[in-house]
Amino acid sequence: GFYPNASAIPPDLRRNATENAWNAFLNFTGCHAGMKVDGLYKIKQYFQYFGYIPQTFSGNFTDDFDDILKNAVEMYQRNFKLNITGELDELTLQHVVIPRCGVPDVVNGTSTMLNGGTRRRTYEVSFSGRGQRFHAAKR
Amino acid sequence: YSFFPGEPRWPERRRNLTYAFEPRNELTEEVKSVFSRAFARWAEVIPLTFRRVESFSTSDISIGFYAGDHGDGEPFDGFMGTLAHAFSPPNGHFHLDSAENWIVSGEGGDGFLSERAAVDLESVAVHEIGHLLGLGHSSVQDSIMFPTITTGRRKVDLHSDDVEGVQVLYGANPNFNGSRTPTPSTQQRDTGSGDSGAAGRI
Repeated sequence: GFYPNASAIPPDLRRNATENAWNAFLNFTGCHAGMKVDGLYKIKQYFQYFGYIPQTFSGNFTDDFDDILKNAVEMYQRNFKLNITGELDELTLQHVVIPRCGVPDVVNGTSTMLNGGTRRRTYEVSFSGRGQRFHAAKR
Repeated sequence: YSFFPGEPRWPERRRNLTYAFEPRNELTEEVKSVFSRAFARWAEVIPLTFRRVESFSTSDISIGFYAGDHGDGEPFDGFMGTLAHAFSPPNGHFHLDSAENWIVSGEGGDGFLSERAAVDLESVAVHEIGHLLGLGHSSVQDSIMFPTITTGRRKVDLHSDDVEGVQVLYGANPNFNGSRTPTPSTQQRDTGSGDSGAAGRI
């Protein structure tokens, strides 16, 4: 609905920001490579939706914290100027759950967020997960 | 700032763009005026014009609120999460998630809303129009083209990063003489963050 200001939102429609479906990702705080956690595949779907995992990976992901997820997390941390830990640390997940635009940050494996201006830096990602092997190149 | 692959933009012969609203949404004039304000912010800095028309099927840009799966392969996800998406030129489709509580705030620049679980409509509109023009996401946190917006935040003033990017695509509006007054928060953020020093608000 549309409201002229916040107080005009009917109490029964006043939603709590914690109802954000992505808030469930906060349960993965502290997860890192090598772990296997129930439901971890959902955050892989999130990263794939925004381009951090190529569409070539079919959506039936495992719950393993594998290289695919680690590379996606590192690129996300680079884009949002977070500490590049490759882990689902608290600050990274606090960013992940913020509402956002549905347009991907990464297109065809190249982060659009790191180009621009006079410094054209491109980061391609390596997916050395099981199955297809991809190469990596950081320029 | 960044662009979509191939840096698509509206062709020279299509710089006076029209936009229309999904008739089934039956939007009020107040809601529609939010979008005209958002278009005006971009029209101020580039030599493009945006004119509202009634014919949804033939306008250059089509704006609609939809829930869940709405036929473009990018289903919305309900309350919060993904708020909206728009497609690069010359597609012109601009979709917003009807599951959100949209605040149709008044005039004025950046600020904060009292309601944490609501989204400022004009802030999202200004961002998505950036995509309709050919801009991708930016890593400059204060820019309009930064991918996320915290609930309760109103962010509508174009940042120098946004202006520089869109003017690479279309050149500057000859009437634009934007003077930048760097905002303290941006300056503080820039110290040592490696962002370009020219950051500031228009």
